[in-house]
Amino acid sequence: SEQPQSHDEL
Amino acid sequence: MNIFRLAGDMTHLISVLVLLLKIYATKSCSGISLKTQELYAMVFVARYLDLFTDYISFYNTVMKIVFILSSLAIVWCMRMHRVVKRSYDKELDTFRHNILIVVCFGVAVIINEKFTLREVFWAFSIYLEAVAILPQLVLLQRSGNVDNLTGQYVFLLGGYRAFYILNWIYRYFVEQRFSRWISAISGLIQTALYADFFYYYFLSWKNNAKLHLPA
Repeated sequence: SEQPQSHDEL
Repeated sequence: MNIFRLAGDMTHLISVLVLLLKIYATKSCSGISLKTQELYAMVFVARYLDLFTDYISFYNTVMKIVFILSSLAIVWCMRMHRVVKRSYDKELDTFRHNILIVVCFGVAVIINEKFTLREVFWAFSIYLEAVAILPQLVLLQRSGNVDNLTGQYVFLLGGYRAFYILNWIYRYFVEQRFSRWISAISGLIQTALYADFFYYYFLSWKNNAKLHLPA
């Protein structure tokens, strides 16, 4: 599966 | 970054500063749940494991450090500071928050974006944040009256999550690929927990009365 998008939210 | 998320982060930051101010200025932590503060410290440590590995932006890194340090400072103050800890409502702050930790970790192991250590801890921090306010709300119910700084603290925390819900709605429409379901659903549950507090907070503000939560 695609790399989970980086968590850019705090 | 959108205005809703920035407003949410600022509201969150102010809520923590209000709490630190209350403890520092009054040298008292009466009305504050140590268990909620411990849960928040765990939320930030578990969520920001990537602090030193993934650099997203200067703002992101600074805010993560501020949240981790402030939440640990509050827990330290309430546990170790010889003056402050005397005013801790130990006999009222009896919520069994260990259950919350175990349940949230269990759910995170099952529902996460990817079964890796980092993603499981991230999901754990999202679920834990949703319920972290419970010991504080129970303490407010038990202690009946809410001193205005603690009331403002809880109100600001609810506001921060409400802004984040607007942020997710905005991102849903703006970004073609919305995959923040874990945060969004958990955030909705979290904000719902504040709803009743908001209701009584608004009533007390409207009647210009002291905030009294029904026992």
